Amino acid sequence: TPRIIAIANQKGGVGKTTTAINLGTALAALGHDVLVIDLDPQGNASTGLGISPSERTFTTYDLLFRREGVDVQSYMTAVPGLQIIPATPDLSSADVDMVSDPRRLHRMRDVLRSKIEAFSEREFILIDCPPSLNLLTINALVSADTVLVPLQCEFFALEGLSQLMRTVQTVRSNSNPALRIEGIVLTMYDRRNNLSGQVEADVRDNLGALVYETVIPRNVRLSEAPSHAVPALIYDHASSGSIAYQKLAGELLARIQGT
Amino acid sequence: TPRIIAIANQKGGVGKTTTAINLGTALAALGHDVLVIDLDPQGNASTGLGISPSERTFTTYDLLFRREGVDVQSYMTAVPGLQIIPATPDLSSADVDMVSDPRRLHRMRDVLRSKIEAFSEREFILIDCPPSLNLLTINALVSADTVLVPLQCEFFALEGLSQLMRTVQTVRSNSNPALRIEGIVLTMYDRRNNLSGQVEADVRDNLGALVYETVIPRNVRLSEAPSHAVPALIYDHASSGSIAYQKLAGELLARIQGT
Ligand SMILES: Nc1ncnc2c1ncn2[C@@H]1O[C@H](COP(=O)(O)OP(=O)(O)OP(=O)(O)O)[C@@H](O)[C@H]1O
Ligand SMILES: Nc1ncnc2c1ncn2[C@@H]1O[C@H](COP(=O)(O)OP(=O)(O)OP(=O)(O)O)[C@@H](O)[C@H]1O
Ligand SMILES: [Mg+2]
Ligand SMILES: [Mg+2]
Repeated sequence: TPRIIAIANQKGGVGKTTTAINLGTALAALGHDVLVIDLDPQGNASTGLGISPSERTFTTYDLLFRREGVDVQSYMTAVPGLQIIPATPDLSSADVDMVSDPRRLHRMRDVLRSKIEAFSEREFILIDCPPSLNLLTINALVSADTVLVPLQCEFFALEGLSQLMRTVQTVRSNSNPALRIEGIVLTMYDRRNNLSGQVEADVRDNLGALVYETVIPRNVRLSEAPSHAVPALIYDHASSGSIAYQKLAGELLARIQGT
Repeated sequence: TPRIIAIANQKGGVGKTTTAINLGTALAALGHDVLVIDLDPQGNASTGLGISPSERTFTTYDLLFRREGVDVQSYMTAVPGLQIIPATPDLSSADVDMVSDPRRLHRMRDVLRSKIEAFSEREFILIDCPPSLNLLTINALVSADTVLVPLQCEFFALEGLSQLMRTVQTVRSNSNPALRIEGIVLTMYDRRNNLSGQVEADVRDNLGALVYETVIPRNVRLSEAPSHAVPALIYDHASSGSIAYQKLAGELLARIQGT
């Protein structure tokens, strides 16, 4: 059965979607079968992987809310071995729609288990979470085996980390005892300014081995690629951003195999 | 009575908090009386204006939920004329706490009106919104006279703009007919890369006069200032970021006076 990794951080703009797209691509390029689930009503991962809004006829909203008698569908992307279940703006009503459901925290987990045959071929499921600790993100944490935390090398991004860790702890003690931290990856590292170095030193001091050796540099090719509807690994394979995500995939796999 | 401006964009990390802090500071420096309301459970605006977590005894959560018999308090900041009502993580349960309240969309508006004497001295109230179109952000849009939209010069940030505009339109037709767009400010503009120029051209073509002339450049002093718990205008008054926010304040005032 697949390893389900939630890519989460309630701080906005830290590189969750960019990590879901490019780490997913790098894992697929290494021969692994990967599914991305876009859990953000903004639908950025869906756009970044080339699924235009009009094509999104089976969505994460359908997965969560139209459970009976509907076959799970996922979409091919430009990357062999990488598929996606796209998101649409109607996902933003999920919180309100689920609030009276006694199993609202477990809805995604229940769905993924009940439709397990649709996912049995996958080796990885990456869930791209919205910038919030709302019911959608909690559902992802309850469903996941592990959580991967992109951490922007900025002061405000550090501030939210302890809140996120507390939430992971709460989910682990109440709903998903098996939940572990996959790792913390530093993103948008800019060698030109001291702040990045300070944040890195601070995070490695406090979180040690949880932090990947691989650091994702600030690299404009990563932010240009989505406008071409392809991952950076296809848009510019030799860019520093693409190389960093390939190294991250290698390090993630080595850690999994080492455990 | 004060002009209430919601600073909103559901895309994460686009500069909402940085704009609330530094535009607020620039308006105060020009002699206006400003209150920032931190509506984000992350509490970044509170931290950036020097209110440590342990000092936050009257918060936005109290403002919204402890309405009877409690006096509104706001905190002085390092900036004369600029005060803040800080946020704490308990604000993240606001969505769930309000869901059974028939006036849940109007709660903030009702509170601000019922406590109007506490706010009558203010000329501006800036509401720093979380990265989501949840009940908190809707409350801000229902309470506000106008909405100021920070727009990062990135492809994903453009994608969310039409969703935000639709939400503003819905709030205007259902709950707050007077709501207007204060303006759209381009943020993190990086002259070194083409993407910024493309986004600017695209936005000015489509939204014309709604877009401020003033563009906020990417400037590391803006991201360093919060770790010193002061606005960039105090941390480094002559930096390109500080100068840009002072120009933005001037342009905002000129537009208000011109209307
Ligand atoms: N390493 C990087 N270098 C340069 N730009 C980057 C990098 N990583 C991400 N970006 C850009 O920064 C912006 C924010 O990244 P992204 O959208 O992936 O973050 P997010 O955490 O998913 O945001 P949200 O909280 O809105 O979901 C995007 O425009 C993206 O293209
Ligand atoms: N013009 C700028 N130049 C450089 N860095 C900036 C600029 N504006 C904001 N930043 C930095 O970028 C990050 C994101 O900005 P900020 O936190 O203000 O965005 P936000 O929209 O409030 O994020 P969220 O969606 O999480 O609330 C912060 O670390 C901030 O210090
Ligand atoms: Mg995202
Ligand atoms: Mg913010």
